[in-house]
Amino acid sequence: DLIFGDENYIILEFEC
Amino acid sequence: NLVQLYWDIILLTESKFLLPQYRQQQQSLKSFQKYVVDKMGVTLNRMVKPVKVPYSRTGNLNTPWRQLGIKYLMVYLPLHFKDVIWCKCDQFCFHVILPQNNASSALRRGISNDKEWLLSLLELGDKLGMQSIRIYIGRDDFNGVSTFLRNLNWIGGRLVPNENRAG
Repeated sequence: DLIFGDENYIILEFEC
Repeated sequence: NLVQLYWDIILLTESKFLLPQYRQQQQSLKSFQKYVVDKMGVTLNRMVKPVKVPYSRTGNLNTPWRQLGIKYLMVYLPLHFKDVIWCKCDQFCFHVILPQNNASSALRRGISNDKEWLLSLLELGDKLGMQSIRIYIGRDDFNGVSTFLRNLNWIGGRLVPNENRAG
């Protein structure tokens, strides 16, 4: 599990 | 062959979240593959016996990227991106991983023409019955998305904090 990460990304959220 | 194609799509989409230092390590790739296969078993069980989870905008808990998807999609928007866009849906959220170093030419030029691909993705998310869409933009592509980020309020988006992995 620890080999995954979202550090690579800027995460944007929108409502559909 | 079709089953193999499905697995390839799932593994390629999930591999976008592998940390760079692990991408070349054979052992890590094996444990990654085992992890995804195991978790997909859990996901399939959940689809047979669905458990309702309340939707919340306040935290990542209900729509973590680390949860495997219920659907996986390869989206192609050739007018805006050269590469295929890897996507997955969980119960509520449409996760879209924008191709790294390959943002639209309009984005690169800093022209405020981001609306078209964003609208396409929002429409697709709506068609898929999703409540929200999360767009993952590579940090190394920050220059390309700075215009986009400046207009975030205007287009109704918000930044999601990264998960607390230590926690």
